[in-house]
Amino acid sequence: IVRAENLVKVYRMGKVDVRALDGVSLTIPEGEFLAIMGPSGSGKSTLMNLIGCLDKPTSGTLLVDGQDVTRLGDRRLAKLRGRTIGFVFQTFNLIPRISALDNVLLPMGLVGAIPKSQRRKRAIELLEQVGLGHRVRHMPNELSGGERQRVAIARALANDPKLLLADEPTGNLDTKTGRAILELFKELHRQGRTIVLVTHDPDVASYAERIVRLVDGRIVAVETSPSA
Amino acid sequence: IVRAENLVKVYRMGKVDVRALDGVSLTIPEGEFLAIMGPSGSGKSTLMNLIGCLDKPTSGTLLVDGQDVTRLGDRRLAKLRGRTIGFVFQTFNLIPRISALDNVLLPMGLVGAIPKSQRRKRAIELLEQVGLGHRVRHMPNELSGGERQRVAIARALANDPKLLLADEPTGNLDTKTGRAILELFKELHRQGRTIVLVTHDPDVASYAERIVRLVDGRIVAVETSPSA
Ligand SMILES: Nc1ncnc2c1ncn2[C@@H]1O[C@H](COP(=O)(O)OP(=O)(O)OP(=O)(O)O)[C@@H](O)[C@H]1O
Ligand SMILES: Nc1ncnc2c1ncn2[C@@H]1O[C@H](COP(=O)(O)OP(=O)(O)OP(=O)(O)O)[C@@H](O)[C@H]1O
Ligand SMILES: [Mg+2]
Ligand SMILES: [Mg+2]
Repeated sequence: IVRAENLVKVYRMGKVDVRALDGVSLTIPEGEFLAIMGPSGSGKSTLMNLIGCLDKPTSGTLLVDGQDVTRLGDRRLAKLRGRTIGFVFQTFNLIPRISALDNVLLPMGLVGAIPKSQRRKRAIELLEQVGLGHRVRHMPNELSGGERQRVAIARALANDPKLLLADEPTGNLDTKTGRAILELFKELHRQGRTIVLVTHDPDVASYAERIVRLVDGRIVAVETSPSA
Repeated sequence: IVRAENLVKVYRMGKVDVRALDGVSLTIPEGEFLAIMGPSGSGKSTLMNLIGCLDKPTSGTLLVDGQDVTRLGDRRLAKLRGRTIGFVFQTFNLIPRISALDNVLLPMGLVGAIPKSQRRKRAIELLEQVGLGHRVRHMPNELSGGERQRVAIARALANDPKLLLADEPTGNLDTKTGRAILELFKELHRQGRTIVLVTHDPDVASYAERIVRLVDGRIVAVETSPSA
């Protein structure tokens, strides 16, 4: 479902260039549960943003769900994102002026794949699944850090994506709450979805089937997860 | 340095009240290294915001550095905060339009305790201590999640605070980078500062001398850290 070859991402900053990705090649078979690990600043979020079609590479090839995303225009890229990909951002990126419930409903309205009559029920169920059934009316600034993270997770699942990209989804959660989220991911994976999870926590990475390690914008190791 | 008695914090939300803190009493001796743990939503950040004089309790007594903070006006509260407390926010809260360096310089300019001629050198050293010597000119949106977190840490240390409050400061960091930060905290503690650290990670909590556990807005356990 993802085929990346020699991805390079350079941020030009006046005299200095930052080579955030320095030639990354990676194939993710559909239905895989993959973890990406690596030091802070090694390029994990940059790679996720490319796979998630939120940004384009400086050079290299990238096919997502069979489509060459470097060739798609903004509208078709947005359509691919909305229908196929669910993205949990490292910094949540919730819409501040609307409730948790409306944050989860929003992508359903934009994509239109979920029938109108089912949306509210689905949004509430997703929030219950991440333990926030009692917080649906809260605004993001009326939620704890871990609660905002969980709204971001529920929102990413709104349109039942084929490919779930989660950038450090348990960083703000205690072990028990984090484990509940990972069990949810495990079940979504069992149902056939592809999951890519960025994490700093080896216990979290052990839920995946395969682990890719990034250092300084390059893949330095690919391992089969010990628990796979 | 902190004496809290029966702290209650209620958020009124129309028909429903959220009792984020439900009678918390805690004494933190000056020079202690304390960890606060508990499930997502248990009231840790709320408690930190009260201790950090960013918010007032609904009821209860709170003395910080000998002063009754429920009685101080905004200006004197701001002065106490600026001179005595360094706060690392769970969501970083960097100023988006200025660089990492300027984010660290800003509190120095506001408080005036660090002599003008020394500020730039001090800010650069703090950024180097958190591993960001090569990122001083970057804007927050040109930094990775873990890099933003580290700028927030450097900024909290800008005015050499007596009391450092760090709300999940390693949540976005890999083990090696996180450990470097904790070694820095350990050294600051050794020099006599009081450190209060909210964390979900037992390995991080083990750097502290004492661990307080919150559940549903109440302290349910107080333990001596196994490694103390
Ligand atoms: N817009 C930008 N301009 C310049 N440099 C950038 C920009 N965005 C990211 N970088 C740099 O690129 C590198 C990779 O960033 P990225 O966010 O991918 O790291 P990461 O592996 O996700 O780190 P973390 O674990 O801290 O989240 C970082 O060193 C960062 O400073
Ligand atoms: N402004 C607010 N209005 C209403 N409820 C709030 C508000 N701020 C926080 N809460 C609620 O108070 C509870 C405690 O929040 P707090 O941020 O202290 O939790 P926390 O222990 O820091 O959690 P986490 O580990 O997820 O960061 C949460 O359940 C949250 O939903
Ligand atoms: Mg990142
Ligand atoms: Mg919190």
